[in-house]
Amino acid sequence: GPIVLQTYRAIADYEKSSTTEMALKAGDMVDVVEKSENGWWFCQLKNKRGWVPAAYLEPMDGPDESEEQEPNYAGEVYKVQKSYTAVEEDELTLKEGDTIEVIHKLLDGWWVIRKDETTGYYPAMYLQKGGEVDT
Amino acid sequence: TFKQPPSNPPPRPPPDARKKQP
Repeated sequence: GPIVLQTYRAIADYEKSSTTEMALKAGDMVDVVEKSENGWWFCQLKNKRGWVPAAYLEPMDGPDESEEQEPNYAGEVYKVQKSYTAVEEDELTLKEGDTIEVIHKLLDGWWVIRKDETTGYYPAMYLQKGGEVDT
Repeated sequence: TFKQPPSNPPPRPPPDARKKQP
């Protein structure tokens, strides 16, 4: 059958920072073609196509609760694939090779993770599944 | 086939336009 694309509305203006992205104006209605786990969604708007941050989109058909996983407080072990230095207060700074636990996989690509006793946000695209918890 | 997503993390949600809760 035909593929029915989900329509989302831009909640704020977005300036693109690379060629494969698509700029948005608040209120733009986009069709989502592909949802990447890392928080970039491939969208189309009229004759334009490109990647858009999921955090800038809200669903037209009510809340997206069905898609978002519940937090898993037990944690799921991941390894840090790429270092990142926190910019916001609620983010974590980690080094490549660190082992952490993912507690909540958010659709915007910023996952809640735990390292030792500290929790914070970290980019999902810099994490790789698997590994042993450091003790 | 689509191009690969950008290699940088997406921006955090816009501060003054949080997703509305129902």
